[in-house]
Amino acid sequence: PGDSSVLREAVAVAQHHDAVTGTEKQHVADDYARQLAAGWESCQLLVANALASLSGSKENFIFCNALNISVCPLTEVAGRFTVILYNPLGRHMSWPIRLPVNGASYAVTDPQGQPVPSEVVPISNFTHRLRGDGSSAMRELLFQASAPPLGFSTFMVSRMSRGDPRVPPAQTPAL
Amino acid sequence: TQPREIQNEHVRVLFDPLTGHLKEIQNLDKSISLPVFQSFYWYNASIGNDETPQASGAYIFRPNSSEPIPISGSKQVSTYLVKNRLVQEVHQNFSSWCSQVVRLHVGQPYVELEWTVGPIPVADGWGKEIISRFETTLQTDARFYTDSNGRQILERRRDYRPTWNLSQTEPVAGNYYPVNSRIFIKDKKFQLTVLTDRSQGGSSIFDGSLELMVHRRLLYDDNRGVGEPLVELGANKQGLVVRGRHLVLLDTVESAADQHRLLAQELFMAPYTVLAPGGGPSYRRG
Repeated sequence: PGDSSVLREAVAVAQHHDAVTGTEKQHVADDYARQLAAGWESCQLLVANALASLSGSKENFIFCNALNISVCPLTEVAGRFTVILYNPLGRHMSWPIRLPVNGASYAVTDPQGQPVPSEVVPISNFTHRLRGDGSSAMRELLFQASAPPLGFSTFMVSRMSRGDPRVPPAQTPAL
Repeated sequence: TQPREIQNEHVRVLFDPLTGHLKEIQNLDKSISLPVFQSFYWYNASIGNDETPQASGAYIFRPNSSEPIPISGSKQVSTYLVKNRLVQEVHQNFSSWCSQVVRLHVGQPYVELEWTVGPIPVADGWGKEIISRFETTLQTDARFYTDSNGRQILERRRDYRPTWNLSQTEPVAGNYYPVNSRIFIKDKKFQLTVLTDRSQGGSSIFDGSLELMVHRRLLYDDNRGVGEPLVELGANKQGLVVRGRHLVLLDTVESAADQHRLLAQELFMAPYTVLAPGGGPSYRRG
């Protein structure tokens, strides 16, 4: 079972002025981080349960915590996956999605099954250095996703092979 | 050859072809152009001096000089341009431990700066406090604006306090203020706003400039209670690497708030991505 109280407690502890400003001792900083990570892990179960309940099917939902440095084991290897975008704002949102991939071309469809413009761009050298051997992805899949107020949108992504009629003509980035 | 510009339907960003630095931002919707030089610098952390033994530490920011040192020592930044339909990026490499991607997504009326800083080298014995500084031609009359702990935007005046006569002894640290979501400078016509993705310290040390502290690594305790220097190490026992984003808006003074208030909400309550293998679940419209 998922449980949000673990994260609630961790965030409550982190209201202490030392946590807010970063003036705590190092071992305390480490403990704040440990509590927050445990809280988020527990909340991920809660979110997965909610998504399973909404969809009526139990799925293996994946949370990629290191997307900011382009690390996501699922998108790096899978030929087909689903992106679920939750919008916590009370108005419609459009947001760029960047996912680490190894394929050269992907087809993305929106919740209505309509194609969404997407492209594959190279990952910067800075990110390569930062990740070390934490990821093998050389590129990122980029598309603009939108989601309704306080709601979810699901986008289907599938890797295209050479010769696939859906493959757009190759574009050479200006270097 | 360095890249000269990136552009979408709302914004154009120009770069100095010789140095690779950002040099101008244009709001194409309002026909506004503003020279903006942006780069990274480090303040040399004080270890105390004749005036006071106060060292820079977790509680105290105290540089030993008012002049920060450019991170790109040669003043030239190596760059790399990526231009596609959905995104245009200039990758800037300031040093082996400081880099940035200047990015324009299609349809977005702001410039995204994604910086990566660290591990900060300290083998030379100097603690370093890293800033991103924007220099413009705006006549700001010693004034700049920061939000205050997520509440109202407050006017800040350099070397001035509204409720007492200030004798400024720390020209940099004495003018730093908390920035929780945004900082901006303006003149009678135009406003340059920078939105942060986390709380940082910020200031305007001279007219037309704006700066934010993005990372710091110190070697001495400031003797204010924590009892250890701020020299956090990562899993590999090196200094921490941080990555964050600044969103930059250029607009008229009258309409700037319409942009930065909505954008700050989007940054603070950003959409969250969950993934599932295969076709994933289907959802009813309800």
